[in-house]
Amino acid sequence: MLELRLVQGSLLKKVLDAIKDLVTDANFDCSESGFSLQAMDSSHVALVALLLRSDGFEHYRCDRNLSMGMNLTNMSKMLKCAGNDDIITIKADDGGDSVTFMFESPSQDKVSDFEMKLMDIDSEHLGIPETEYHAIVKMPSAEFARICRDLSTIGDTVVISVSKDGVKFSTSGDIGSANVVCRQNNSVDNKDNETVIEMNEPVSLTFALRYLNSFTKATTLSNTVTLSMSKELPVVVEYKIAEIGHIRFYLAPKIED
Amino acid sequence: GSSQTSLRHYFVAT
Repeated sequence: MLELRLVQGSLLKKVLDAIKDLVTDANFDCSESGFSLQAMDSSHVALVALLLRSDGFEHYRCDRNLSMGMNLTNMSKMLKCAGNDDIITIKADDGGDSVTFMFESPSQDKVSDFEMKLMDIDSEHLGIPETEYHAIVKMPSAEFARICRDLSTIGDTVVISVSKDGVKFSTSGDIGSANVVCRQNNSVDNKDNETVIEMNEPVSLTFALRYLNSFTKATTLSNTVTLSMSKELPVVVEYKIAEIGHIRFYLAPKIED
Repeated sequence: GSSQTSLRHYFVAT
């Protein structure tokens, strides 16, 4: 038996909006520690890892580990029926073939339940090694989204270079080229507006902008985003989900032929 | 030109 009650139901709606275009079907894994998901896009270039820790739920009951295969388009359709202020409860029976989403309005005067069929998904789980990253950039998530969107009007790929001077995003295409440099700044008033660069050694990697643009759909989940990079390794683009967990996107770099 | 690598190149199935 599984019963997870999330008071801030809008978080789940936002999570689905952030991942449903990248991944079609995914297994949600439920254990004592939390509600999680790991899935790759169909071309195996990008991976999303979601964790909602059990202590972030108002009520969390998971009698045994459960993996529930869901079509994210259909799940998103159902969650769209929840109000932004609604409390969402996810319920499932062990070995059942469906999951129920229950939506309660804040004043408890409206309760809805939506039952969705589960599916068998043969998904591959990848081990992601713990890595010391050469450079970690924390910046406002809206700024990162803006840069990715702007540069994708010029080119298809972006070179992200971190040096002691800052982080540089560069692209080029048929009509020309563009560079955006963000320098480290410390905002006294608002930590969310800071750009903070931790660098052990300079790193420069090339990525497809269309994936980064897809990741930025998670911007509504967090005011800040963290980019972790090492030479010749996938970048990690992480959005913290207030008090409850994170969503991490991994993207394989492009390599010069 | 540049070519896109796969995540399978970096992460191993568990």
